[in-house]
Amino acid sequence: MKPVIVVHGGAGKIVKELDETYRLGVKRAVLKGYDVLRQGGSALTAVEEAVIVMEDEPIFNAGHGSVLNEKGYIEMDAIIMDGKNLDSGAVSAVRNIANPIKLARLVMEKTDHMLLTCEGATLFAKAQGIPETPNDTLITERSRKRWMKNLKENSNPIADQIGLG
Amino acid sequence: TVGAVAIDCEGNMACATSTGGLTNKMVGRVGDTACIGSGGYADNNVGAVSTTGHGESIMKVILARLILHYMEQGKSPEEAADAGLNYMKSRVEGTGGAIIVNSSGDWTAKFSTNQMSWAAVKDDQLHIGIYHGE
Repeated sequence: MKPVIVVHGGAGKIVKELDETYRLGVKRAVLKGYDVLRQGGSALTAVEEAVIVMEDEPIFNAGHGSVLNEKGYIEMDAIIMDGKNLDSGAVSAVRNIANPIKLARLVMEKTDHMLLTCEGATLFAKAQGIPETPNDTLITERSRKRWMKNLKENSNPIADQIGLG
Repeated sequence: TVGAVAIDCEGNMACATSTGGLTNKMVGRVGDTACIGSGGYADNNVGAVSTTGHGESIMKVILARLILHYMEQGKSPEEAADAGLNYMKSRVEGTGGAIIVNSSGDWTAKFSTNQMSWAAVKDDQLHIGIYHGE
């Protein structure tokens, strides 16, 4: 079987000036994942590695660069699934970690559960030795400005962002 | 939101999706990403899907699993993605996108929004796009 990998960086609005940054981001991610596959690695590790690249790239809304909630901090969600045996792991509303996808994989591999949320996910991350990443270091200036703009406009964030990832 | 789907040399498939959610979202709001079948699904017998878009709409139609259901009925990844995204648009007025690979290694990146950044590699060939038609 010839390996194949596809990645996406979200379906939200892309500012034309950042077009190239998005292209470079998804390119780096897909090549990282493909490298894993070319060396005989599993699809599971390939998708995890690809997503980690994008979580670490501030242009994308995941990990470092995530958008802020109404209170001004980051809550992140992630899921991973293995098509071989339908195993899956997920985390939701998790805070203060850099790579939620790594935690999702640990939920899949180290627990009998499918989804850990909020404080439970944070406690599990600590128990698994995942280093705490302060919220401020995950927040980008772009995310903060967008959050403040929404606050000032007193807009309805859900209605205003229909279709955005 | 970011995501990935892949098939490896042994024919095993996987998906992964990660997100910060909606800007200024309510504390505790969880969208589609963490929900199996909505933000992603992988089954070696059919394919792997990762989705992005308006989370509440994706959850209402369980988009990733819906797309795989269409593939089980014989549709190609591209046809299944179109069918799933069209269903979401017509039933709940939601837009978004999906990346898919099937057990034959066929893949697609489709979206009903104006843009979605994506990239793919098959046969050592790199493909990248953002806008419709790329």
